[in-house]
Amino acid sequence: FPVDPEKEDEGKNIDLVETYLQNFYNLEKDHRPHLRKGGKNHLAEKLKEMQEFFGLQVTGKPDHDTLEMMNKPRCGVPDVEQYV
Amino acid sequence: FTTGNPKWKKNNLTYRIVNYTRKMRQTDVDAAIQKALNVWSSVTPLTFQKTKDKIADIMISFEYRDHKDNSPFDGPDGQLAHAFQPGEGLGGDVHLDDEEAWTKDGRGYNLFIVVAHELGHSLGLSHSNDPGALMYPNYAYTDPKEFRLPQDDIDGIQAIYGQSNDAVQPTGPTTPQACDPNLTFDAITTLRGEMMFFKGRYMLRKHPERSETELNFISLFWPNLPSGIQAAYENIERDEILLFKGNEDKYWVVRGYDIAYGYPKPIYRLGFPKTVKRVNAAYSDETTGKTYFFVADRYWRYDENKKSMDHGYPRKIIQDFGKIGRVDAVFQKDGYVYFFHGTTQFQFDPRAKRIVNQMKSISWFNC
Repeated sequence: FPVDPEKEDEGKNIDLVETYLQNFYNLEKDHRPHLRKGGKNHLAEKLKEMQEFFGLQVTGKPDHDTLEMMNKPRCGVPDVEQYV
Repeated sequence: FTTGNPKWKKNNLTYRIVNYTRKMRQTDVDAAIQKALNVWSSVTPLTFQKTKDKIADIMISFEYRDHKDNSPFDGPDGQLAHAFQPGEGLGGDVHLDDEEAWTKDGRGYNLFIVVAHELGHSLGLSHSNDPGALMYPNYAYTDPKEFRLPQDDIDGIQAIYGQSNDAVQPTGPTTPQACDPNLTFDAITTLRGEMMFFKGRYMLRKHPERSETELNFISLFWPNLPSGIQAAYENIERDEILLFKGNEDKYWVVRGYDIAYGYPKPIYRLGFPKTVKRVNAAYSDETTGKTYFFVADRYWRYDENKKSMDHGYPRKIIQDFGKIGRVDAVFQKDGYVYFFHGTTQFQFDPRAKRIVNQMKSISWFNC
C-alpha cells in the first residue's frame, strides 16, 4: 500500500527533531525516546532548551515554528555542552 | 562564552588555509578569509599572520562528510561549518563543509559570513541567542560590503581579549527589540494587510491577527536591499511597495518578494529636484490616489494616476499636518495617517486635518 503522506512527514519530522537535538543539544543517541511516549521525556526537555534559546514558544513539542527553525542552515558547533 | 572560558594566551595568532573549495576562485577565498579575520582583529588587540606550510594556530580547511574529528558533515545545507575552541591540536581550527554552495556574494552561502562566525568559536566565543549577532547559530546573509560586527559580538570578544588598541573604540549595531521604549524607525509601510517596520538591516513584521511581532532581516525577503530603507509606501491598487534607501537617491518597486524589472531608478523620475538626495518618509492615500513624500521639513504630493508631482509643492509639513515638523516614518491605516518622529507617534485625521492622538512609537506591538 502507498504510505500515507502525512504519516511519512510525521516520521521525517521525528527524525529531524532527534537528529537536531543529538547534534546540538547533546541528546544521547541510544536514548531513542518517542514523542508520543508518556512519562519522563528527555527529548521534550531538550526541545524546550532549544525553544528557549531561539526565543520560540516553549512547548516541548515540535510545532511548526520549531521545525522551521531546525530546518535552517546553521553552524555545526553545539549550543550547549562542550564541543570537545 | 565557551564552557571553561578557553582563550588564546597570546595576541599574535597564525592561520593557514589548508586547502581550497572548487566552488570559488582561490583569490576570492583568500579575500573572504582575510576579511573575516579583520572582523575580529579590528575590535581586539589580536593579530593574524598567514603561514603556508607550518602548523598554524587556526587551520582552515574544506572538509567532506566524515573528516575524522567525530563531527561528520551532512552534505548540502544543514550544518555548514564548525570550529574548535582555542587550544592545541584541533583547537582553533575551522572546518567548512565542502558540499555547500560557497560564494562571495548573496547566492548560496557567503563564505566570509560563515568564516567570520566560525572564527568567533576559534577565539573562544560560543553561540549567542541575539538573532542579530554574528554568533547566532543560524546562517543569515549580510552584504559583506555593508557588514558591521554587531555590538553583542564586540562585547563578547572584548570581554575575552580586551579592547582594540585604536584610540577610537569601535561600536556596532544592536538588534531592535519591539518593546524597547527607545526604539525608533527608519520607515514603515503596510503590505497586504500587515505592517512592516524597517530599522537598519531589520524588519519588524506585525500581522493584525497575531499578537507577536516577527523580527526578520530585510535580506531574507529582498537580498538586494539588505539595509537602510529610509522610506516605504504601499500602492494597494497596484499591489506593490516602493522602497527608498538613504543617501542613494534611488527607489525600488517591489511586487511580492520580487524587485520589479528596471529598478532601482533615480528618485528624480518621480519629479523631485536634483537637490533632493533622500526621502525620509512616504505614504499613499488610496482614496485620492495621492502619495505624500516627506523630505526634511517639507513635503511633496505625487499623483499616482497622472504620474507626476502636483503643482504648488513642496510645502512646509507644519503648515498642513498640525504640529508635526519632521517625519522619520509614516503610514496610513484605516483612514488615519500615523506619523513617527523619534519615539513619538502622532495619529492624524486627514478629514479633520488635525492630530487626534499621540502615542509611543512602539504602540503597535502589544507590549
